Amino acid sequence: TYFTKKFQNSNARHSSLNGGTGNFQGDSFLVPGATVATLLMLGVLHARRMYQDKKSDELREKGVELEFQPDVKASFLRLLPLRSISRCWGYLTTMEIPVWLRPHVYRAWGRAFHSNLEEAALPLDKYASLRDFFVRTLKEGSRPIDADPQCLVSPVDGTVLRFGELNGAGAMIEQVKGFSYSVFSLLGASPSLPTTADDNVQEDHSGSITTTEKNKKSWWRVSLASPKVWDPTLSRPQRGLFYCVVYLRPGDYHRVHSPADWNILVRRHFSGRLYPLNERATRTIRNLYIENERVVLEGLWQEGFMALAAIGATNIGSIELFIEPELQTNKPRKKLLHSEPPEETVYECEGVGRMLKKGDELAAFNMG
Amino acid sequence: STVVLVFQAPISKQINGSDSSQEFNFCVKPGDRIRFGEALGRWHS
Repeated sequence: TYFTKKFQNSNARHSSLNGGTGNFQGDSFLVPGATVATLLMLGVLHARRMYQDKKSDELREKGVELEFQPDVKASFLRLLPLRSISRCWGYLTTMEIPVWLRPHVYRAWGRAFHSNLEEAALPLDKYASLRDFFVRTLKEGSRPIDADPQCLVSPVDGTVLRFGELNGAGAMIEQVKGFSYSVFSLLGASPSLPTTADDNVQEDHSGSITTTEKNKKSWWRVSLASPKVWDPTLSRPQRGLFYCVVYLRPGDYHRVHSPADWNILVRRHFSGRLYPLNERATRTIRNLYIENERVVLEGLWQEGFMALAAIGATNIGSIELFIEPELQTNKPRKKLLHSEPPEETVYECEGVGRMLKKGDELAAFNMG
Repeated sequence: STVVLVFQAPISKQINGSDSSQEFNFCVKPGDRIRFGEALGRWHS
């Protein structure tokens, strides 16, 4: 109302002053009005988003878990060219920033996304672009690695979303309460993925003891491939299959490390969509983790099978592998509609794949 | 972005016939912030 009145007054004043034309000043005033309207709209959307986030945080604190609830926005996202948008964003972030401006830009990013800039290995003005800053390394000693030989360490910085044990041939991982996806779809139909405890015998539902070829094969594959010599004094080891999902916020350190001493045998690249992966997306988009572009590394560690899936998002669509620098992700796709089968590479050097020690750098997420 | 780790770990293991056994346990809770290098889980006798 204020702007309309002001606009009418200024219009009336101008028309009396310059004999009735008044069009030039009136139009020039229109532009600030449109800008203000846009800023107002963005402000309202941001306030609404913050209110929704606050509401979901309060519910989470009360222990109420939000359920899966697809909505119109999720369906709308399916229509957007998210991969092209992601590549455009990536192109923008490769732009070189003037040296004097760099600290201000990265401090603003750090404030917006709660990054700890003190840990960055280089002074802020040494990162030529936002993309270089995003994939920054940390100062020596910033991340001490748990030395306990009987522990598995987190491969990344982030927020633990879910974890647990996988049982039975179906082996489903919960995306959010009310919606699960299969670990086979996430990792790709892999012959070495054990689907139950890898002991050679297992109780089936009727209580009788059965031996499954698959478990034998996966057990012998593990025992033959793993460096340890089979020790008859050990009773049959019982092993379970576990999973853990860690979400990286935009401000987190985005390099991926090896969670244990690990032989990586296979790499699978799924060229998929690039939906956002934030909390709201996990609650509203079906099959989010098995539709998005991702790189799966699969191999063996001292306790058997291990696989790591690095899943991209709209703003962070690229996954760079330090053990295979030539791999390119988030490239224009030939077939637009249906998803392509995963592209697989078997690492054969040294005879047992790529050996990595606990904490070794493995990969990095990047923008675009 | 998101990382999903899928791995085998001991759920019970008799060691040299004695009665002690090992079992993997997570040492995090959903919603925890974790940093690279910190323990996700351990398996101790």
